[in-house]
Amino acid sequence: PKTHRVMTLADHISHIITQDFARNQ
Amino acid sequence: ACPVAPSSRSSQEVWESFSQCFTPAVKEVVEFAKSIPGFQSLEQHDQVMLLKSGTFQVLMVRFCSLFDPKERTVTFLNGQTYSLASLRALGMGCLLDAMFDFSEKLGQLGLEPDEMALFMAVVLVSADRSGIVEVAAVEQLQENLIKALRSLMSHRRPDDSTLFPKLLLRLPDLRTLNIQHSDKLLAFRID
Repeated sequence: PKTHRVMTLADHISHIITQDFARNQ
Repeated sequence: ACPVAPSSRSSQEVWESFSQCFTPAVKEVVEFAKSIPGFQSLEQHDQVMLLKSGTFQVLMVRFCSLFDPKERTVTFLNGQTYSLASLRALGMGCLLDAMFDFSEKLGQLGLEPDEMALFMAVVLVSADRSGIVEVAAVEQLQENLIKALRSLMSHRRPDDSTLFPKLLLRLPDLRTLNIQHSDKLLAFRID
């Protein structure tokens, strides 16, 4: 099932950036 | 392309689709950053820190082209146009007002696309320095980018020496937008 997490936009942006750099390690 | 919900959808669904629209926009800023000459020679930690503190501001500059300050409308990439009033219903009223003001001021400078891109690079490397390890390297990159932007603009408009300082005055506006809004707006993430 889909789980929703509410966070600030700043955290949402940080999460995407962290994921991107981790993927390109 | 960020379609805002027709009235039939709940506000949660609206926020969900808005948050999902943000993900590709953020990824584009990351790719843009990697294309900035010198950015990838910074410490990777510092690249991540600059992106975390600067991406919202870069997005604000990018979104300016969607805003029509005269008509007070926003036109998304899919061609859908929304009035300020209809977007206010989503509770983004104060951010939208600030965005209209900011895009009006930036629009009045009449920058060319390459000047706007260089300005976004300056915005990114001028972001908050807390957490930066090699401050000197970031400062040097910032100086180089500002020098490049200044010479591009003065070469193109030799008789207008006021435009460049006016442009740099937008940086504090962006920082204010960032402080006031990036930690207020909520996003939904689906795992």
